[in-house]
Amino acid sequence: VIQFDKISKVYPMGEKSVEALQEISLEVEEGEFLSIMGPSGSGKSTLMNIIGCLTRPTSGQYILEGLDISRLSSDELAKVRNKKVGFIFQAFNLLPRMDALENVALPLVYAGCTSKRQRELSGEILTSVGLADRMNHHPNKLSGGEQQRVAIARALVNNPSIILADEPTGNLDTKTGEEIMRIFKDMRQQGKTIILVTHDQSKAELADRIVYLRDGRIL
Amino acid sequence: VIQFDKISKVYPMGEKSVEALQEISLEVEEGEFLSIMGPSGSGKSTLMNIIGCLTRPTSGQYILEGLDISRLSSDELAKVRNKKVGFIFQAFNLLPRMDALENVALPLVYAGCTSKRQRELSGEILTSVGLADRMNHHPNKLSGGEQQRVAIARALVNNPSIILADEPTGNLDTKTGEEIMRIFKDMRQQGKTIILVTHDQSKAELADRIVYLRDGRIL
Ligand SMILES: Nc1ncnc2c1ncn2[C@@H]1O[C@H](COP(=O)(O)OP(=O)(O)OP(=O)(O)O)[C@@H](O)[C@H]1O
Ligand SMILES: Nc1ncnc2c1ncn2[C@@H]1O[C@H](COP(=O)(O)OP(=O)(O)OP(=O)(O)O)[C@@H](O)[C@H]1O
Ligand SMILES: [Mg+2]
Ligand SMILES: [Mg+2]
Repeated sequence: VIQFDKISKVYPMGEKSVEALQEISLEVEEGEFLSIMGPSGSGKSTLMNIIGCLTRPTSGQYILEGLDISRLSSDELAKVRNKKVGFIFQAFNLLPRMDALENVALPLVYAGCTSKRQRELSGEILTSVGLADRMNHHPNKLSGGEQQRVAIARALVNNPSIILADEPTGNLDTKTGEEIMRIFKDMRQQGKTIILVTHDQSKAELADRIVYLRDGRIL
Repeated sequence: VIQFDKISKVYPMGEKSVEALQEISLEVEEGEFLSIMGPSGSGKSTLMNIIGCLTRPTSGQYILEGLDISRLSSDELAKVRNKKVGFIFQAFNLLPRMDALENVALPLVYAGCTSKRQRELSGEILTSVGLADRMNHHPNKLSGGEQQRVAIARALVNNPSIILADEPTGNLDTKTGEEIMRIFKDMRQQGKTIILVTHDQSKAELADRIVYLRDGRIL
């Protein structure tokens, strides 16, 4: 469902440039649970941002569910992304002016759900990540791990077929982290494709396969 | 050096309120390495923010190095904080318009260092956390773990006597995380007081003592 052929990403920085990814080739099957590990700065988030169609590669070919991403316009890319991909950002990226319930409902707004249905689905998933008592808190009135769980809930609420989770348990205690991993495993049982970036070996080993990145290359 | 006597913190939230800390009593000796663990939302960051004089308790007494914090004005509090405390925030709190070197130099600007000395000390500590090649990057051009290391460097650059680290290794791979813990252990050898919030048991066990929080209380 995801095919990378010699994907590279270069960030221009004045005279120097950063080669964050160097000729990455990778295939992910539908319904596979893949984990990505590697040192800080090795290119994991850059790889995830390209898979999630948030940034374009500098060179190489990316085929997502049969679609050649380089031939799609920004609008078409946004449509594919909103429909197929649930993205859990390493920095959460919650909207500060909305409370937890409204943040989680955003993908449902894009999908054209009624506001009643939005509240129901958002409330359900926030309860499943342990935040029933924090639905009306804005991000700045939530703890780090609570914000992380709102970001997880938002990514899963409209049942996407591909889940991209960039270090989703870094701010969570062991028990809460395991509850989140259980949710991912349930989604995988339903045939979803999951790609998990983590620094936690015990989480990575729940996947079908682990890919290691170092200095922008797959080891 | 740090004495809490029945410290409570209540966040008002409309009709309800959140009792984030409930009658916390705690003593930390000078030169002690204390670790704080507990579930997400249990009050760890709130406790650290009160220790670091960033927020005032709702009730109870806090004595920092013999000073009764409730009797200090905001200005006096800021002076104590800048001089004695190095704070590593869970959300990093880097300034987006400055590069890594300028962010790290901020405590030295407050302390009245020359700009030459600022660049020397900041450069040295950024190199010691592995970021020699990223000094001119702004936060939005750094990876999550690189931003975290800039936040660590900024907290340590002016050699504070108390280091408050709120989950400083959540975005770091195992090897980089261990390098950071080694820096903390060196500082402890020099007689600094270190308080570390972490969800990682292996990091917590490097401390002299572990305190567990649950629902705003010490177990
Ligand atoms: N400004 C605020 N207003 C209202 N509630 C708040 C505020 N800040 C924090 N809280 C609540 O207080 C509780 C304690 O928050 P705190 O950030 O101290 O937890 P924590 O132990 O650091 O959690 P984590 O491990 O997830 O970072 C949380 O349930 C949170 O929702
Ligand atoms: N916008 C940018 N401009 C320039 N360099 C960048 C930019 N974004 C990232 N980088 C650099 O590219 C490299 C890879 O970044 P990336 O965020 O993919 O790493 P990562 O593996 O996710 O790291 P971490 O585990 O710390 O989150 C880093 O060294 C970083 O400094
Ligand atoms: Mg990253
Ligand atoms: Mg916290």
